[in-house]
Amino acid sequence: QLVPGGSVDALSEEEWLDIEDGLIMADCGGELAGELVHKARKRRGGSVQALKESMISMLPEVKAVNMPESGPFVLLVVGVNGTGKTTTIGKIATMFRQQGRSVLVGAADTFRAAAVEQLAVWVERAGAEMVRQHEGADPAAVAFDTIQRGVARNYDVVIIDTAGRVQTDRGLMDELAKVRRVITKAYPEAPHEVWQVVDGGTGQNAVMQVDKFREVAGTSGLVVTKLDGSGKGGIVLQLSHRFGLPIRYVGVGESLEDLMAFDGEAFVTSLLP
Amino acid sequence: RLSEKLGDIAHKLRGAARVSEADLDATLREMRLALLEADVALPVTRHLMSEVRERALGAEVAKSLQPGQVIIKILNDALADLLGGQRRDLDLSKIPSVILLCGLQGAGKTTTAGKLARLLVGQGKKVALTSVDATRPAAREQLQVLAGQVDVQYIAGEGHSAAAMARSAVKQAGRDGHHVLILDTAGRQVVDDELMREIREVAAAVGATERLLVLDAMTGQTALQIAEQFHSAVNMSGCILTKTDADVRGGAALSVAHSTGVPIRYVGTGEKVDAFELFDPQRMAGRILG
Ligand SMILES: Nc1nc2c(ncn2[C@@H]2O[C@H](COP(=O)(O)OP(=O)(O)OP(=O)(O)O)[C@@H](O)[C@H]2O)c(=O)[nH]1
Ligand SMILES: Nc1nc2c(ncn2[C@@H]2O[C@H](COP(=O)(O)OP(=O)(O)OP(=O)(O)O)[C@@H](O)[C@H]2O)c(=O)[nH]1
Ligand SMILES: [Mg+2]
Ligand SMILES: [Mg+2]
Repeated sequence: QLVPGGSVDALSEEEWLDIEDGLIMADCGGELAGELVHKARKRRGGSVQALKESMISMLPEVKAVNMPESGPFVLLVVGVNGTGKTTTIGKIATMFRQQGRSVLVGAADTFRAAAVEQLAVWVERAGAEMVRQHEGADPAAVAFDTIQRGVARNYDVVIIDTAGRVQTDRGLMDELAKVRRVITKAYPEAPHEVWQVVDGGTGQNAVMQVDKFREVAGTSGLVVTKLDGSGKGGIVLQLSHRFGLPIRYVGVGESLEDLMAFDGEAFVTSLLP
Repeated sequence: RLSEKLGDIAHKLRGAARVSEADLDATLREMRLALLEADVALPVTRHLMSEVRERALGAEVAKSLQPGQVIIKILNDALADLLGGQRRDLDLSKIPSVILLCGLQGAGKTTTAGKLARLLVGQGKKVALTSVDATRPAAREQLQVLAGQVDVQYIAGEGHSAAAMARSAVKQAGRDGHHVLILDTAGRQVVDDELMREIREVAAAVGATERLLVLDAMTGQTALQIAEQFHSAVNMSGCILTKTDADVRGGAALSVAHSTGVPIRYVGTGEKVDAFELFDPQRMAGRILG
């Protein structure tokens, strides 16, 4: 089969369409899937390997996490409702505890029913400690209180859990901006990292989510959850393409150990036949 | 946005003596991309495109001075038809009637249980809530708090399995004279065979008059597989779409309708217990078209 440009295609038309369908059904996006396949076919000896390489090159280069030389590492966790923030914090806290670091978690979701109770279970399982205030307290106040305590008592890691919110809720996005500001007020170099948790089964709405959250909270990394499910997380390609944010971890289950570092090559391979 | 893109095409086609198949195919290509962008599953998109093509090749487009507009209307009607389904009230004919809620982790089941309870209390029903989620930390506490907020009884089912807990809760609801028992379950992935077996057992154990899939409106292409698998497991009678306030296009709704034929009954429009509305097919069709 010949394609414009004169190179010979390694795959049949039907095989290329199947690959494109696969990318679409993995939530890579209709337009992006078409462009990726089109570009790969035009390269000399258009092949799955060429496609794989162009997809891997779309993933942001892995920069080291912004770990401070001294004082606590402060991590703010944000994202839309139900994506897996609280559970992910349990997993991250466990990981740091296993490295011998002390961890303090701030329960800044003061709104949702049993949010603090849920986090308390994870914090206990991780062997970490928690700061909480009364129900309905100002989340910024909890964040401030947590950072202050974390610094004063020399914790290695401070993690702030926040309430889920949709990016279209002006009031809640303002609240998040305030939480971030207050964290910096409590400790000028904080937050060192702001990670947005994205559900691996989300469709193209994830683009707007990341866009708005980044604007408001200064997102510096992503965690993609529920990749143990039917979602292949192809949205990651779309997010990498548009925002270049590093994907720090992926969630692959509901238990403390179900957290893995993001492996770009393995991820791209999973999207291709 | 689809309506803008189609507006351009409609403009180009205005006053054309007839719409060529080439023009129509160009229009369908734009529509296809817009539907995929709105998270409509690929097989459903294909089905819709062939249906639109068939109707568009008919007389009405050829005669029209605004063929582009006619094509848009054909698509809008196809969406609304697919989403329309038969509009009927929840089946609450048994005493107690059990409403089973199932779905993926974090979809909004527990919050929806509270919302549904509030709605039915407002309709004069005596409602109780129960949860058989023994996995998620503080899951049952979460529902208990919501029960308090909407002023309904929380029933603590007993047993060593979700099915046993469910059965005991139904018995208790009967003894306490409730019209309706809303049964919240743990979130699960459709690829988790053990948990899909569990939800089958729970459904079989309680003879629910309504078996509702709670689905996050921002779900992508896998909404199709999710709907199919839950339908096969519990024979869904309806679906509730949550988090529609996230300005999602909501193509997942079409995937549910197309694959199961099951009607979408309600939509969640926010985090509070009163953020709950009856599903409006015309409005949803408009959102998907952008
Ligand atoms: N299968 C699977 N489930 C997950 C994963 N991560 C989180 N969950 C589940 O997703 C559900 C929601 O998790 P939460 O941690 O409560 O999510 P959240 O973002 O804190 O939710 P809100 O605070 O309500 O916005 C829970 O049932 C978790 O067990 C994952 O990687 N895989
Ligand atoms: N914005 C918005 N948030 C919602 C809506 N419905 C539920 N939520 C939120 O979504 C998050 C998850 O809701 P839950 O009720 O805990 O979800 P779940 O399906 O019971 O989760 P699991 O039990 O872990 O599977 C919570 O933060 C809810 O407040 C909605 O319609 N809009
Ligand atoms: Mg949470
Ligand atoms: Mg729940």
